[in-house]
Amino acid sequence: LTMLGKAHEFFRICDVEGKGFITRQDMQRLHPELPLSLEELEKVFVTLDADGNGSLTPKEFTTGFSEFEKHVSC
Amino acid sequence: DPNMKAGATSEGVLANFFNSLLSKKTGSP
Repeated sequence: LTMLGKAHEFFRICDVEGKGFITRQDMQRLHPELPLSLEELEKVFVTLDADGNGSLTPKEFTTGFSEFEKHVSC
Repeated sequence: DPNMKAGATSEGVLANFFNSLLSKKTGSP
């Protein structure tokens, strides 16, 4: 899978209702499934929400993921 | 520098988050 493909797949995991964007609530719903605390999930959300409008678009999510991929490949 | 430290922490949390999603997808712990 390409980086974009993976980012979209992860976006779908987070966007459980298929709204086309991710809210703080969606992020916190991942809490039982991921080994991260609510505080960490909040931090992830704030970090990815570049414009700070309270929702994550696929673009913001993909940008965050590509930064992570770059970091990993270095 | 507190800003740099905050940046590094966010990176760590993001890495954790995406690694967890990767594990979830592949089904490995």
